[in-house]
Amino acid sequence: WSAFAPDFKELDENVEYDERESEFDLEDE
Amino acid sequence: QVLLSMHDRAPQLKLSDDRLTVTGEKGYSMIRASHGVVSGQWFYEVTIDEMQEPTATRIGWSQSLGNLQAPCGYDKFSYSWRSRKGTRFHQSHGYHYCDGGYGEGDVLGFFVSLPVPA
Amino acid sequence: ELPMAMRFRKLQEHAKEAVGVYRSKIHGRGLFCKRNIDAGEMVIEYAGEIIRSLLTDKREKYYESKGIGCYMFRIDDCEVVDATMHGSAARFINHSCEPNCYSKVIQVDGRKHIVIFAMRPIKKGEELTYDYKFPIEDVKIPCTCGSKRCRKYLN
Repeated sequence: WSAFAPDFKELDENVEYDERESEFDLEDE
Repeated sequence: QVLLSMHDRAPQLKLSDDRLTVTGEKGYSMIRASHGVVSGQWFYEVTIDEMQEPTATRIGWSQSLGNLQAPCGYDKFSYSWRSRKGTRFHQSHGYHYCDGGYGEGDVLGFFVSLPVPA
Repeated sequence: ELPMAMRFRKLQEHAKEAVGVYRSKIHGRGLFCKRNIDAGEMVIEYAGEIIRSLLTDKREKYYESKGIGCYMFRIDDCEVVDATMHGSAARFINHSCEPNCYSKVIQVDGRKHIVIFAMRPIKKGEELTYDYKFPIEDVKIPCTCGSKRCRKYLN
């Protein structure tokens, strides 16, 4: 079923998302 | 005595017993001081004890409504200076402030001048 | 009758035997039962990327801009499971106003997990459904669950 959704990755368990330094930024210099 | 606040902070931050040092990990979050200021001219200093690549800090001034689960400078209630590139942030917009940033071992100074309310 | 943590560890081994994703009359694809399930049985974890709550708005806007359907499930005030791009088959579970499953947040080894449980015995071939409990809003989303007690709208 994961083939129906491109770029989708099947998981067996939760994965903690690794935030980037710019995660909250609307705009950076 | 002005210290880092035990309660006015994101719970995931690690506060030292003397409440003078804070350690963060993973995503950005915020801690504020035990006391705030309303008017006048105020200044404080921070030493960066440890900050290895690729970690970063954003330090500055925040009103009490500033979101603690975001970096300082995320919303309209806070203003910050980032270690990386020395960018200043407000409302999640980064503006050029100085060439280069700051790093481990640096001592940083933060000044605010607030008018007396009418 | 086993402790929750033990049931959860067994679930990780056996969930794929119990459920699968197939075409649904309710909406596109849905989650279906591949063997009989008992009432109260742990069915599948709603697994995905754990993100902080503050990041949900930005992600929702991004998914909307790409025309991607958003699959998020709140754990608590601080965290949300985002199964949109990384998740388990549970993301395909459809809403029904007369569901056969419910969700519960459980804690195992200090970590929280959203788990789907069976409300009643579920027979092989039945679609697994859950009550989304969307907040009431002015702009209504029609419900296609087709159940006798359908509330007509998801929100």
